[in-house]
Order: sequence, then C-alpha cells, then structure tokens
Amino acid sequence: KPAQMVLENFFGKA
Amino acid sequence: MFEALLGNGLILKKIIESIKELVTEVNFEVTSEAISLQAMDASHVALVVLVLRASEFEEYRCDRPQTLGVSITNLAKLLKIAGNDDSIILRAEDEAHVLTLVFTGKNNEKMCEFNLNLLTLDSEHLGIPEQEYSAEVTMSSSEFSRICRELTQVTDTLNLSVDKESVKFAVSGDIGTGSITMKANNSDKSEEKLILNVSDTVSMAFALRYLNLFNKASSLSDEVVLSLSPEVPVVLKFAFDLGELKYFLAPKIAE
Repeated sequence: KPAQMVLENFFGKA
Repeated sequence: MFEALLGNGLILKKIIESIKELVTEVNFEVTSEAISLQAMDASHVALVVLVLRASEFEEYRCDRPQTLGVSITNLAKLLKIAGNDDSIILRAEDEAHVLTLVFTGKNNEKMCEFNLNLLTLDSEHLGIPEQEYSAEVTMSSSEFSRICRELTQVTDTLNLSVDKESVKFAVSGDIGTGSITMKANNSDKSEEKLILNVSDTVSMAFALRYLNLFNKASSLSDEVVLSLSPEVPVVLKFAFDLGELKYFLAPKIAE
C-alpha cells in the first residue's frame, strides 16, 4: 500500500 | 486600522465553510493589497492558501499590515448568524485584540455586531516554489466533487492518471476495482467540459478523504483546476470574483 507523504517532504519552512 | 466591506457576505460564509474542517486556527495576513492565509491541517498532509484581493471589496482600508490570529471554528459560528443577503464588514484596530464583524441586512433593517477575540498563533509558513506542472485539468467542480464522493464508496485512495487525451480516476478496494475516464472536450455543457493542458503524462495517488473536504469549495466556483506533477503535492484551485482558494495535498507514494 502506498504511504501518505506529509507536506514537509516537499516544501521547506519559509 | 483595517476595514473591509464585502457587499456579498455569502461568499465569506462559503469560504469559511470550505476550510473549517481542515484548519481550526489560522493567521490571516491583512495588507493594503489583500487578505490572505496559508495553513496546514493538523496532520500536515493538506495546505489551504486563500487570497482575497483588496480591489474586489466594496470598501477596503489597511493602514498597516497586520497578522490576525483567528479561530476558524468560532468565526464559522459567528458567520452562521449572518444572513445570505447580508453585507459584512471586517474591522480591526492596529495591533488588534479583537476582530469586529458587522452584518447588515439588504434594506438596512437589521445590523449585528460581534467582536471575535483574536489569538496569538505560531506561524508555520511553508515556502512553496513557483513551478510548472506536467498536467493541468480544468473541469466542472461539481462533477469532480461527485466523482470523488462516488469513488469513496469503493476505497480511500484515488489513483489519478492524466495523459494528453483523457483523465482517469481509478480505485481499487476490497469490493473490487473500477475507473471513470473523461476525455478532453469543449462541450457547451459546463458539467461535461474538460480542458487538459499536458506536457507529460502523470499518474499519482491521493487520499479521497482530503479531496472530499476540498470539494466543499465547489460552491465558490463552477470550475476546479487540478495541477499535477510526479511526486509533488497536487493543487486544486477554485477561483472566484473576490480571489482564489487553493488546496495542496501531499501524494501517497509507494514505499
């Protein structure tokens, strides 16, 4: 089953 | 001093209804240009980005940029009191501790005024790079909403595939598998129309639970624009006269 990523996997803190 | 008059208060009621199940406490940034917010849901899987342009309000004044920490849950409660035809004024002094909301009936027959206590919230701003997406799908927001809702009965994950000719919504669950395919077309019927702008084919998986929450915004816009690139969050954009509401959703990725 595919795993749910979180947004921090893609976007850094501004 | 910040003050904004919105003749069509219903749109603000709809916006808050469209985000209240995703984010409960948010920082609104008010500037002379716009009212905006960026907030993640508690599990950091989804992000809400709202921009309301100052120029689209009937009256707008913001002497000094300000961050207003708002309980969306409580704002939604107060907005329930506003009639659908009411105009809404949002007002805050500089360095405000309360946000004042004034609802006025169409014929000035009734005026409601509330002060919503503001919160001091940590901001967790994410830097979202400007990027070109491999595929862009523009379709009826109610049709997309219906498809997501129907497929949720089969399973919790939507497999979304887009090529130059069509978009395929596929699911696989305990009861079986299935898919809905829509071909690009320029139908006069808004329900059927589907515009694709695809440079590379994309196939990705997303949690239907979140898509269903995003689709509450279909009351704000007849169209939704989905922007997809492999292995980055999908963007759902709902544009309306006052501005736009975008949702980002992190994909599910095979381990």
